[in-house]
Amino acid sequence: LIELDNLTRFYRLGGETVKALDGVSLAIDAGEFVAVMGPSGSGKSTFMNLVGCLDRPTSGAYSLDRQEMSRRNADELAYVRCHQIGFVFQQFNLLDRLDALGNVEMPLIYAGVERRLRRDRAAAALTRVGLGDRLHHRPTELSGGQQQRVAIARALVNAPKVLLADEPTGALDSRTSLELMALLQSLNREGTTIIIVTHEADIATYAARLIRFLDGKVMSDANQRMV
Amino acid sequence: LIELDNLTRFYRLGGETVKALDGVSLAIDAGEFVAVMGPSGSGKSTFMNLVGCLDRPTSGAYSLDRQEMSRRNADELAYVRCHQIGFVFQQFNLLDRLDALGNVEMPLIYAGVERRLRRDRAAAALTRVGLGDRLHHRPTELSGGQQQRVAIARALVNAPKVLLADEPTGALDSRTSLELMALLQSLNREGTTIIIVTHEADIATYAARLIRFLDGKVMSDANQRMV
Ligand SMILES: Nc1ncnc2c1ncn2[C@@H]1O[C@H](COP(=O)(O)OP(=O)(O)OP(=O)(O)O)[C@@H](O)[C@H]1O
Ligand SMILES: Nc1ncnc2c1ncn2[C@@H]1O[C@H](COP(=O)(O)OP(=O)(O)OP(=O)(O)O)[C@@H](O)[C@H]1O
Ligand SMILES: [Mg+2]
Ligand SMILES: [Mg+2]
Repeated sequence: LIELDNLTRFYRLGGETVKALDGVSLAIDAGEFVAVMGPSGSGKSTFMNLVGCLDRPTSGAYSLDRQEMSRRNADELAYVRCHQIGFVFQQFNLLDRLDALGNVEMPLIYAGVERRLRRDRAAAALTRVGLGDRLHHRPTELSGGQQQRVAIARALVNAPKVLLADEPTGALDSRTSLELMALLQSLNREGTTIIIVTHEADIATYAARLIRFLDGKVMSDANQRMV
Repeated sequence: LIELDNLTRFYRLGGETVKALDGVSLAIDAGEFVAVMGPSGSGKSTFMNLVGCLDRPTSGAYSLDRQEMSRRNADELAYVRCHQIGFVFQQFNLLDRLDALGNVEMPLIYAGVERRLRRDRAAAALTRVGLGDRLHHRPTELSGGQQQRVAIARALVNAPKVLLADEPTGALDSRTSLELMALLQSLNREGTTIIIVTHEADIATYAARLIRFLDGKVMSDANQRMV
C-alpha cells in the first residue's frame, strides 16, 4: 500500500542543510499496524508528513496504493488526503474559531457530505472518544487531553483507509490512552492500516511491527508479537 | 510557600457551569518536588494556571510566599510571575516569529536583563537541554520534542523559585525525558520548588509527593519514596 524508495527531506537554513529525512526505503502493506519510535528530532514527524501527503520530499519516490505521489500537484494530494488518509497531528492543529463539532466536521465538508449527516457523524466520532458532553466547547475551552481527542475524532470521521497518528497519547492519562489503543486495535481488525509515532514503549506494543528512526534514517525494522 | 484554601474555578458556557476546579485546599513548602496526576479534564492545568498566576480563581484564596494572590491586579501578578515562577505549558506557547534564542530571551527582557547577558544566558539554557545547534530555528522549524525543550529552557532561564511544568515530557523520547528529569532533580536539590503534571507513572516517581486530581478536586495526596 505504502512504498518509500530512498526518500529524503532536506531543509536549508542559513548556510547549513538539515537532513530531516536522509534516505528512507520501506514498504507497508494494507492492514498493517506499525509503531514508529526514535529520539527527538530523528525524523518521525517528517516521515509522517510525507506519507500523509502533507509535504513533498526533496528526492526519492513515494507510492500510495501504487500511485506515485511525489510528483502530484497540490489539488491531487489534497484529494488523496481527504479520501484515504486520517492524520492526528503531534500538535493537534485544531481551528480555534470552531467548536469541537465544527472541527470534526471539516474532513466531511471537504468530502462533500451533506450537512445533517455531517453533524451526526461528527457527533458520533466525538462520543466515541468520550467527548459527547463537550461538542460545543472550542479548543481553548478544552483540556490538553480533550483537544487531542478532538484531533483523533477528526482523523477517524471519514473512515480512512490509512490512519497516521503522531504521538496520539501524548496528552492522555493512562486510562484514556488504553481506551484509545483498544479503539485503534478494533479499527485495525476491520482493515484500517495504522502507523503510530510514540515515545512510550507500552503503546508501541499494540503494533505488530516496530520501526526505529535515528538521524533521519531507519535504524531497525522488525515484527513483534502484538499485545 | 504555596497555600490554596478552597480554591474554585468555574466556567459558564451556554447554560451550564463547568467546574474546572471545585474546591482545592493544599499547602506546598519551599523546596518540595510534587507530581500531579489525574484523568483528562480533571483540573490539573487549571490548577497549574492558578498557582502560576496566569488565571484568577472564581472563589477561595491563594497565597504565594505569604502574599495573597487572588486579589492582585494584572501588573502585580505579571511581576510575580516573571521573577518567581517558571512555567512550562502543556502546549508550549512559543512565539512563532522568534527563533529558539529569541523565545528563551523573553523572560529576561521582562526582568530587565541587559542585552548581551540575556543572549548568553538564553544560549546557555538552550545548550543545557541539548539544543545548542538549534538556536536560530523558529518553532515551525523544530520537532515537537525540540519545541518542548525550548519551552523548558525558557521556564528555567530566570532561575525561578518555583517551576511549574505541565506534561514536560509529553513530546520527549525516553532518553531525553530521563535527561530532563535528572536536570529537574538537580535543580530541586539546589532549592527550586517543582510541581510537575504528568500522566506517566515513571516520571511521577521522581517526585517526593504525589497529588491526584479527580473532577476538579484533590482525590489523594501522599508522600512517596523518591527514585
Ligand atoms: N475556557 C474554558 N471554558 C470552559 N470549560 C473549560 C475551559 N477551560 C477548561 N475547561 C474545562 O475544565 C476542565 C478541566 O480542564 P483542565 O485543562 O484543567 O484539565 P486537565 O486535567 O489539565 O486535563 P488534561 O490531562 O486533558 O490536560 C475540562 O473539563 C475542560 O473542558
Ligand atoms: N522547517 C524546518 N526547517 C529546518 N529544520 C527542520 C524543519 N522542520 C524540521 N526540522 C528539523 O528536522 C529534524 C527532524 O524533525 P522531526 O519533526 O521529523 O523530528 P521528530 O522525530 O518528529 O522529533 P520529536 O520526537 O521531537 O517530535 C529536526 O532536527 C528538526 O530540527
Ligand atoms: Mg515529532
Ligand atoms: Mg492539562
